[in-house]
Amino acid sequence: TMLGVITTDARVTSDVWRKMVQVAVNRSFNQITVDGDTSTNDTVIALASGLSGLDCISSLDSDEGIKLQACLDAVMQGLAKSIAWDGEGATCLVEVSVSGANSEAEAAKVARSVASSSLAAIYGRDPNWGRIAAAAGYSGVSFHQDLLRVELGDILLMDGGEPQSFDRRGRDAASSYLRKAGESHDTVRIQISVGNGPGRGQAWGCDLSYDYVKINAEYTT
Amino acid sequence: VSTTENHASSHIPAAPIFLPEGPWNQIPGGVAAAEGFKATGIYGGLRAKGEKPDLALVTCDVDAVSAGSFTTNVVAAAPVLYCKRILDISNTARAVLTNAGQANAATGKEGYQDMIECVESLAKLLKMKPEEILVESTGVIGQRIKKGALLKSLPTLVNSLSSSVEGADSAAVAITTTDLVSKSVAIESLVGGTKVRVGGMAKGSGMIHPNMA
Repeated sequence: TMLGVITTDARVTSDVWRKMVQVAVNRSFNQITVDGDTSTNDTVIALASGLSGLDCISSLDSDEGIKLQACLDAVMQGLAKSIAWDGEGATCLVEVSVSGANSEAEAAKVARSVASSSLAAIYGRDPNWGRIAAAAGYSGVSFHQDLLRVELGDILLMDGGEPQSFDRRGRDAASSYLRKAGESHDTVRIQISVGNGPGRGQAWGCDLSYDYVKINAEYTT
Repeated sequence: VSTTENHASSHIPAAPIFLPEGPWNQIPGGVAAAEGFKATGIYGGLRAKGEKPDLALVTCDVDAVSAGSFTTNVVAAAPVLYCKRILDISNTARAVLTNAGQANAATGKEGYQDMIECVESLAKLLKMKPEEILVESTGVIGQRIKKGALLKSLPTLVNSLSSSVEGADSAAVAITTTDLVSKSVAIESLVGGTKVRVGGMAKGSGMIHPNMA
C-alpha cells in the first residue's frame, strides 16, 4: 500500500485543485511499481489552506495554475520515487524514460510496462536489452519496432531496432554500470525511444531481488 | 503506551528525495511546511510488534480545499470508501488521521463502524465536525483496527500536534509499515509573485502498483 498526504498554502478553487491533484498523481504515484500488486488502500489526500496570501487560482491554464501544477508534480514525483527506491528488497531505483510516442499517456504506458516487468536481469546486473524491448512491446502501445532505441545509462544497447554490436568490453561496461548502482542503492536509468512523436513519459520501479520473496513470505495476513 | 513525537525519527532514516529540477527550493517541514498545517506521529500500540510510531495526524487551522485520489481496486478498504463519500459531500477538510498496522480492508460493516467511532472521538477532541476529518489506513489486510488502543491514544496525539519539522518527520515515520525509510519533502516557490509552499509525506514499499483515480 501507498499512502500520501500533500499540503499547500496556495489558494485554489475546489474543482481546479481536484483536477490538478489527479494530473500530478498520474505523473507520479500512478507511474511507480514494485510488484504489480494494486492495494486495497492506496490513497492520496491533498489539502490547500490558502494562507499564503496568493490570489485564488481558478484556472489550470493560468500562469499561476501552471506553476502550482509544476510544484505539485515535483513534490509527488519526489515522494513517488522514494517509494520505488525503497521497494521491498530493492538494491536500486529503476527510472524508465520514454520519448517519441504519440502522446504523454502512451509514453507513460510504455514506461510503466518496462518498469513493471520483473526485470530480474537488473538484479543479476545483466544488461538485458531483449527484456526491455519485450516489455515495451507488450505495453499495448503500438510502434514500429525498427524505430526502437534503448539506452542503459549512457550505453547504447539498441538503435533503429538493431542490437548494437556488443564486444566484451561493452558488455562489461554495461554490467558494471548496473553493479555500481546496486552497490550504492543508486538509480539505473533506462532511456527508450519508440518513434518520432512528441509524447514523453517516465516511470519508476526497482529491481526484483531474493529479499522481496523472503519479506513477503513472512508478511502473513 | 503512547510516546511523544521526538522518538519518531530515531526509528528509521529519511529517504533520499530525488526532486526534478525546477524553480523551487527544497525546505524542511514536509506536510507541516505550508502555512496553517500541523502534524504529529506517536506510538499508539497499534503495530503487531515494536514501538515505532503508528498513529499520525495532520490538521489545518482553516477549512482547507480538499482533493483525493484512491485505489481502483474494487476490494476497497473502509477508509477509502469513507473518504470518497466525504469528498463527494464536501469541498473542504480540516484533518487527516492515519493508522499503520491494520489496513481495515475486507473488514465489512464492523470495520467501517470502528473507523466512524475513531473519527467521531477525534472530532470532539479537535472541536471539528466528523465530516471535516479524512482517514487513511495501512497494514495487514483483513484485520480490524485496534480501536481501544487508538481511542486511548487520541488525547496524546492531539496534544502533540505542532507545525515543527519534528512534528512532520514523526508523522512521516508513523504512517510507514515495511518501509525502511520515511518519505517526506517540502518545496517553496514563487507563484504569481507570492511565496507558496507545497509539502507532503508518503509511505510504501510492498504491494505497490497504484492505479488511483
